[in-house]
Amino acid sequence: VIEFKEISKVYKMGDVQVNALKSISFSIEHGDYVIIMGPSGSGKSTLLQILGCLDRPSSGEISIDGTQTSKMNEDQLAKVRNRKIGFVFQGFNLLPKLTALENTMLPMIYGNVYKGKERTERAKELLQDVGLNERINHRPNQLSGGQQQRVAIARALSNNPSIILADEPTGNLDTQSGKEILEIFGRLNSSGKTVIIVTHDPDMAKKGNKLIKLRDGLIEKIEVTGIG
Amino acid sequence: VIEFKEISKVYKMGDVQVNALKSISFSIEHGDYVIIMGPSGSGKSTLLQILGCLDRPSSGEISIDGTQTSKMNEDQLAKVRNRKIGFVFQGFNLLPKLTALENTMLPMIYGNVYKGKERTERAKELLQDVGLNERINHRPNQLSGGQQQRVAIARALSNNPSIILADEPTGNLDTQSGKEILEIFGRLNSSGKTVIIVTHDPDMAKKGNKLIKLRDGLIEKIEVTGIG
Ligand SMILES: Nc1ncnc2c1ncn2[C@@H]1O[C@H](COP(=O)(O)OP(=O)(O)OP(=O)(O)O)[C@@H](O)[C@H]1O
Ligand SMILES: Nc1ncnc2c1ncn2[C@@H]1O[C@H](COP(=O)(O)OP(=O)(O)OP(=O)(O)O)[C@@H](O)[C@H]1O
Ligand SMILES: [Mg+2]
Ligand SMILES: [Mg+2]
Repeated sequence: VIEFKEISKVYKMGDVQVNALKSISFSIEHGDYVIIMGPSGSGKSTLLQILGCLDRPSSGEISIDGTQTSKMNEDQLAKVRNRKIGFVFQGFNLLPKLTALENTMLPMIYGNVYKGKERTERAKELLQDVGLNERINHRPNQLSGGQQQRVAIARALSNNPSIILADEPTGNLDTQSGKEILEIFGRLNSSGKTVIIVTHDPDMAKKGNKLIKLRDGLIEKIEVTGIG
Repeated sequence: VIEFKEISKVYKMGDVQVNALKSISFSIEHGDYVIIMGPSGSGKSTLLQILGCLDRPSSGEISIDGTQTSKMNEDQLAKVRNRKIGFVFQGFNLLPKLTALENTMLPMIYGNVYKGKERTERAKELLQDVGLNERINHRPNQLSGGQQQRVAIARALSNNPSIILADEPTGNLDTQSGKEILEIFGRLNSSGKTVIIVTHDPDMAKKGNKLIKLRDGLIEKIEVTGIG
């Protein structure tokens, strides 16, 4: 269970202050399929990065499975991130000097759960699942936008994380490729993974069992749309 | 008029060859509103970059208003790019050390059509049109994904180009913000600008007077949907 209690995030720019998140409270159960929507600039990526332990809130309390993350040190946070969490960035954040295959393998190298030849096999399989088996040796600047997005997705899944966070994972994909990606997330959720997706696609609003709508750094509403 | 005759584009990677565009022929009239769609990896960005004189084809002939671009040198091409063409990149390509305002002003500084105080005024106006008047002094890493996308759009319009090329300009925007951007493109087209948009959004297919569908580096079909 992930619990957020009155989470805020303030960005300081000189003497100007941007209140990206004002007061956010909700909980996510194991195995939830959560859709987060809201206008551009409403705080979705900020929220997702705090959920993924990639950033800390300015105030408020977060607990993951009962442990308060504010009480964790950097090493403990890094461990949670690497073992439990798979994160698909809105801007992909692929390493430009590595191929699609190497980018996908990177979390496994840090995670030390998959070893040796198993890593390459698993990475190839994941890239095949996202339709990229003919592009595994391309570097990011030798890939289309949607292909880079799919490498970012494969990489996020490579350590078999229990929580998958995806920031607009189909934004650069045609309808068919987008459907195939959503089928992957659906299957992972059916197998027990917690899936949290930020999206601008209104068709996705009903795909999960929970819909969180943000506006101006606040939760406008939460809809529980199905059985968990 | 832009004319493409049997345009191909081959990327070489060692002894492997990627035929990103195989043989593309079509013409675009002044004032057209062209929508380009197709699966991820089908060659849309490659085609748009060649249309925008940002890249050269491997074979085939392009003419813009009767002049063959293959006969132009780098300076002449750069002049066409800067004065006639506004390009919105799929990956935004904003300069990280410049603010939204400075990024938007950059083409005007090179173009030398707008001068002095007029540049700042025009840049502020464009940023207001895309809903960013409260973010003009933010640098790209202080902006959300959709805000960066909108700076890229403002920048593409800053030199008042006669041809606007936009590569998935609403991919990171919610439905409402996306509508507002499309209204801007619609108004520019009504005022005589040629607008060419690559998109994955099926709702946009009928927005133009011409629809070009790509598949595997070839034109699958061209639909002329309205009066130019
Ligand atoms: N520098 C390069 N070297 C090798 N292959 C490349 C290079 N750039 C692009 N490609 C390949 O060319 C094909 C077309 O790429 P392009 O970026 O035009 O696709 P696209 O239609 O824009 O896709 P998307 O919808 O995902 O953005 C892709 O399969 C891509 O892998
Ligand atoms: N480092 C920063 N400094 C100042 N302001 C920031 C910073 N990062 C983000 N912001 C602001 O915080 C707000 C929320 O940003 P966030 O990226 O979470 O939005 P978002 O909902 O993901 O938007 P989009 O749909 O466009 O991706 C935005 O208005 C943005 O300008
Ligand atoms: Mg975002
Ligand atoms: Mg593209």
